[in-house]
Amino acid sequence: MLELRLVQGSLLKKVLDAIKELVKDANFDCSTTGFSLQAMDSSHVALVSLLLRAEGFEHYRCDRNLSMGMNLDNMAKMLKCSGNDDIITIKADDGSDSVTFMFESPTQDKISDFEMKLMDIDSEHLGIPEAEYHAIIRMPSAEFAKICRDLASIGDTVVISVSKEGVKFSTRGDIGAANVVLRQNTTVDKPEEATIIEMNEPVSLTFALRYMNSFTKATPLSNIVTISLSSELPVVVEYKIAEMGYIRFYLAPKIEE
Amino acid sequence: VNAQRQITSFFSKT
Repeated sequence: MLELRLVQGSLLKKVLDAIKELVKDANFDCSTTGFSLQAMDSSHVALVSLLLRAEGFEHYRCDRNLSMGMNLDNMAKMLKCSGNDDIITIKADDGSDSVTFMFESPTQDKISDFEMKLMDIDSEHLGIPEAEYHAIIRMPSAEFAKICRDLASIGDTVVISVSKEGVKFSTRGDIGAANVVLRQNTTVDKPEEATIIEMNEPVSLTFALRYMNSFTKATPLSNIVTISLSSELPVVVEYKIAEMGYIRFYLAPKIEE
Repeated sequence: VNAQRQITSFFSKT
């Protein structure tokens, strides 16, 4: 038996909006730790890792580890039927081939339940080793989204270079080229407006902008994004989910051949 | 020419 009650139900809608462009079908894994998901895009170029910790739910009951295969477009359709202030409860019985989403209005005067069929999904689970990163950039998520959007109108790939000058995002396309340089800036009114660049070693990597732009669908989840770079490793683009966990996107670099 | 690498060439199956 599984019963997860999330008071801030809108969080779940934002999570779905963040990943459904990248991944179509995925297994949600439920354990005593929390509600999690790991999935790759169909080309196996990007990977998303989601964790919503058990402590973040008002009520969390998971009698045994359960993996529930869901079509994310269908799940998003169902969650769209909830009100923005609704409490969402996810329920499933052991061995059941369906999951129920229950929506309660804040004043408890409207209660609905939507039952969704589960599916069998063959998915590979990858081990993600702890790594030392050459550079870690912490910046406003809206700024990162704007840079990715702007550069995608010029080119298909972005070169992210970190040096002691700061972090440079560069692209090149048929109509021209663009460079955006950000310097560390901690003299801001609010901590979430700061740009902090931690560099152990200079690093420069090339990535497909299409994927980066897809990751920025997670922007409504957090004011801050953290980008971790190491040569010879996928970049990690992380959005923290307040008091609950995170969404981490991993993207394999492009390499010269 | 830049070639796109895959995630599976960095992380292995568990």
